[in-house]
This record gives sequence, structure tokens and C-alpha cells, in this order.
Amino acid sequence: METVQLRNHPKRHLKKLSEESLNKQPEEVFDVLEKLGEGSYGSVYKASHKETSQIVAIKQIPVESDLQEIIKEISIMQQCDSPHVVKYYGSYFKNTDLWIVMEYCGGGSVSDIIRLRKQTLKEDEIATIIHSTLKGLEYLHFMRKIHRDIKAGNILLSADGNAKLADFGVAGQLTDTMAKRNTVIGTPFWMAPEVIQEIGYNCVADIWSLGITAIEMAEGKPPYADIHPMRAIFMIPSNPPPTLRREELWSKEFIDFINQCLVKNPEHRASATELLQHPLVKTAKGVSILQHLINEARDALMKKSEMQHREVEPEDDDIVEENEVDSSTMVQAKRKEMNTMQAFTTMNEVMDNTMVENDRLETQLGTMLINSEDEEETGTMKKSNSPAQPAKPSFLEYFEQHENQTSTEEKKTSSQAPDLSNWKIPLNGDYSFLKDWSVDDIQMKLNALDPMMEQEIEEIHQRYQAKRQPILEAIESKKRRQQSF
Amino acid sequence: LFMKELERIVKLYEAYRQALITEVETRKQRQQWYA
Repeated sequence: METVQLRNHPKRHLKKLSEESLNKQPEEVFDVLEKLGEGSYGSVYKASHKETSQIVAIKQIPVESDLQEIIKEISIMQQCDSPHVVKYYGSYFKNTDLWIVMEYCGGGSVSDIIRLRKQTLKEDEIATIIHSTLKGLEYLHFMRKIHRDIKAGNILLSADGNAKLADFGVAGQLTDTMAKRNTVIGTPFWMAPEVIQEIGYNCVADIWSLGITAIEMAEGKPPYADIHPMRAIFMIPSNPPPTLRREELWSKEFIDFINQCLVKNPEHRASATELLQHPLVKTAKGVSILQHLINEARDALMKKSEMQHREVEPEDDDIVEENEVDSSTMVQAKRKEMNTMQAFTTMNEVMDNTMVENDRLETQLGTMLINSEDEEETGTMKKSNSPAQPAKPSFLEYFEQHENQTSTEEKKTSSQAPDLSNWKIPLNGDYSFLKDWSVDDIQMKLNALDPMMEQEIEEIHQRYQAKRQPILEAIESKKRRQQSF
Repeated sequence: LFMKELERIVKLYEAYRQALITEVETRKQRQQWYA
């Protein structure tokens, strides 16, 4: 049972919501101020706790969403008490939504900062962010938890620049009976080879992701970001560890840090505690060096909001109302705000240390979840797809989003594209018929290859899902009876 | 099983992709040679 834990300081700090507060309607406890963005399964709002005036973030999730995911996220946050892990204050059911009240991080995510400033980070800035991220990981790993989705989009900065780990939607708990997990989960480009190979993994899988995140902060996107994620997940285990594109631009300490993280054999990979002793981290500057990044990102956001507001501000007030209710432009504008919790990271083409915004090249790099853990003997952390929303794992959403994004481009050439329903790739490995095709034909087939592959993957997924669904439903109903917040 | 099936498909597509790319390259080289 939760208790009131308000410090008796002149300026009181919210630690947890009291039983009394939790029994009230959330609007009585909070003033919802503004929408911060779209999260992995709902919207995130900035709100003020009336009693203490503390700013919090509230994630509003439709109850028909995958409740198991949400319960897991709450459970992980609830068990953590670290200045480097986003804090959980309590939850409410309001109509058809679940409201999760958590710590507000005024600096936004590291990926938002990169995107808003249109600039990648400098080495000393990266080192400072890595320093506090490692402290968060050290704590998490000490608690026998794996984040499983470390990336710049899930590292939030507080207003003073301290990094906090967020988005525990896919996090997992290690227990003594299950020291290594074998579920493919995370975001493809950041995923450790052993996670992809399903050979069992532990906490150091997060260290690999941290190494990839270091490259992401330096170059604006992770290695292989330009290629199809399904191809990437087969390249990551077979290729040598990725490196910075232009190592000559970086110090030997930074290069070495990345090398220490990106060791393919997890047994030889450094732990968070070991990496906190790395020269790059030991000599990292204080968080004050991040202040200008936060300020610049905030200014850029305000400018953007103002511009968007001007763009959508018509002369007639009635039209404003119409837009607010029905226009996707308004939603889009809000999505570009600093998300406290976000599911997708948008990356742009990068030239050296300067990011050039190029919408056409934007890549939505979403979290991938392949095997759901249907039942584990420990029962501590279970993963299942809710019967209410059964069909789609995040990586398929990635494909859909990716397709939507490029649909304008594709539509232009769709009249020439081959008919995917009638055209199958040869299974026997005999490609001699290609000699009869024109170069244009071949090029067309090449362009159509990824959508075809995605379609086939979707079909397979549907097939597997149909087999698993009855089992999942049974587990789900059993768990729902047991769960309470 | 799902991963195995995925791997099979990706490999199949990868081989086909390589064949298509090789064919285009060969045609280009041939064209250059004739030119």
C-alpha cells in the first residue's frame, strides 16, 4: 500500500502519491498543462501536482492497450529508486484510460535534443551523458534488471542535464533461476548480437546498446540505420562490431570506449561498473556543459511551435476549432515537441558534426519485439500480447510507419511496380531468367523487394499469432485476475 | 520457430537481391565495355 511521502521541506517534493490522492479523480490531484507527445502506447502530458506544485509527466494509455506491457513498465519503475531512472508516482483509471504519473524530465530526450538542434553532440557532451547513463545502468543491473531498449530516444535529461533511463516497456527482470533471457526484444539497430541470435543474454546486452547509442549521439544515427532493419538484424551478428565512420575525428578514449561496449562476445564485454572507470567517463565534465544544449533545444522547439502555430492560425476562429479537433497537422506539430516518453526516434542524414534536416531520409527506428515470453517459471516478468490488441508487434509497426513515410515516393513509381500478389521470388536459387529481363525490370524488382519481404513476414507473423492466441488469452485472463496496481 | 522462418525468408530475399544487383552490375560493365 502506498503512503504519503511528502518531505517536510519548505518546497515539498512528491515522492509517491498517497492512498487518498489515488482514490480521487486525477483532475482533482493534477492540473494537466500541455501535451508533450505521443508515447509508445499513448499520449504523454505535462501536469502540475496541485498539492506540491511539482511538475510531473502523465502517460495516458487506453485500457485496451497491451496491459501486460504497461504493468511491466510500472513494476520496473516502481522497484527502482535512482536519480538516473525515471520515477513512478502512481496510476489512475480514468474512463477508458490508464493514467501513469511519473517524473517529468525538462530536458527532453537526447534524440530530441539532437533533432531539434539539427546537430549531433560533441565528444565531451557525449561523455557527460554516458557518465550518468552508466550510473543508471549500473543501478538497474545491480537490481538484476535489463533495460533492453537503450537508445538516445530513451535517455531523458532533467532540466539540469542529468540523464535518466526511461521507457521500460520492454525491460526484463533477471532472476536466479533464469540468469539469461532469450527473447528477441529491443530496437533492431541497437540490439546486441546475442540478443538477435537468441542464445541467451544478460545485462551486458544494454552495454552493447550503449555503445551503439554513443555512435548515434556522435553521428546522428546508429550503424546500419540506412538499411532495412530485417537485413540489419542478420548483419549485426555476422559482421565485425561497428565503429565510428570517421575515427580520425574522435579521441582515442572515445574510440576505445565504443570498442569496449561493442565486444561481440558478451562474456568479454565490460560491465557498467567497469565502464564507469573508463578514462572517457572518469574525465567527463559536469552536467552544466549540457545546459546550452537543453536551452537551444527548448528555443528551437518554441520557434517551431510558434511557426507551426502561425501556419495553422487562420483568420477565422471557427476554422481553428475544426483544425484542433480533426487535423492531423496539429497532432504532428505536437509530436515534434520534446517527448518525455517516446516510441520512435527520428534521425536525419548526418554530415560530420552537423545534421541536415531531410524529411525524405528520415528513418523511424522503432522498438522491435519478436518473441513474446508466453510463460516463465518465475512469473516475475511475463510478456504477452493482449487479446484486446493481438496482432501487431512493434517491428511490424515499424514497417508500416516506414511504408507510410515513403508512400509518397513509392506512389510515384507504383504504376511501374510489379504486381506483388502474382510475383514470387524463386526458391530454387536459379536466377538464369534474369538474363531475359531489361535493366529497368530488374531495378523495379529490386525496389519492390523490401515491401514483398515485409508482406511475407507479416503473413508468417499472422500465422504464428493465430496459433499462439488461444494460449495467450488463457494466460492473460489468469494474470488479469491476479494483477492489481 | 518464428525466428528460424524469418531467417529463412531474409536469406532467400538476400540471395535474390544479390542476384539482381549482380545482374545489373554485369549489364553496366558490359555496356561500358561495348562503349
